[in-house]
Amino acid sequence: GGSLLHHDEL
Amino acid sequence: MNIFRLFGDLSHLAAIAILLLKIWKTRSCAGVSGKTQLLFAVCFITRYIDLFLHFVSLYNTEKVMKLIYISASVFTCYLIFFKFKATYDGNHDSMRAEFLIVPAAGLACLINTKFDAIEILWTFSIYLEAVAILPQLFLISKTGEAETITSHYLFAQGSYRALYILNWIYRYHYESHVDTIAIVAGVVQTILYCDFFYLYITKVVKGQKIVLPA
Repeated sequence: GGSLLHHDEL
Repeated sequence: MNIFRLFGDLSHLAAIAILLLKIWKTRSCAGVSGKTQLLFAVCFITRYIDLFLHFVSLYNTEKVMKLIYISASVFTCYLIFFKFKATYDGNHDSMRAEFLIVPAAGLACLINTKFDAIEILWTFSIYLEAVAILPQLFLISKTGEAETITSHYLFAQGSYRALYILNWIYRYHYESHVDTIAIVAGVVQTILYCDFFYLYITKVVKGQKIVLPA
């Protein structure tokens, strides 16, 4: 989710 | 969130906890590479820099996990370089960390998703994490052995990113989500553990100690 650049993993 | 990423993060937490317990209980960091722990601390700080840039309302587990990773890794470095400094095996922890940091920083400036500060720091953190375990593996090859508890730490640490690879396969298949930089670095990182995984599964699981051909 979120923009491509938002890295949503730790 | 999927089962692979969940167990990956749990395995990572377990690794950090195992190492902390080993150092705290035995009051010794023998066989532990302080450089690897420093590199991990740098990885967490550069990757989670957003925690410091804008107020963190601890409303979700992700932010709590980031704070746990940063504080635990900094505390581990404190134990190694200050509290139990006398037991730190500096002679064998001799891999030059600069040879890992400089290429990771250079590559992050060359190959990244977007040339902006936060994104370059994130990319640097991903590249550095891929090679951060090398001083630890180097130390074990120099001393020729690894304490069983340290082997468990390494197994949990290696499994975390291996599980993340399964998570990326899952997300590609079901969410068509691809983060190429993280995937390539994660595969390299996991490959570096292969010979250790082999030793762990053939030896430690049978109760033997890992002794490398000195």
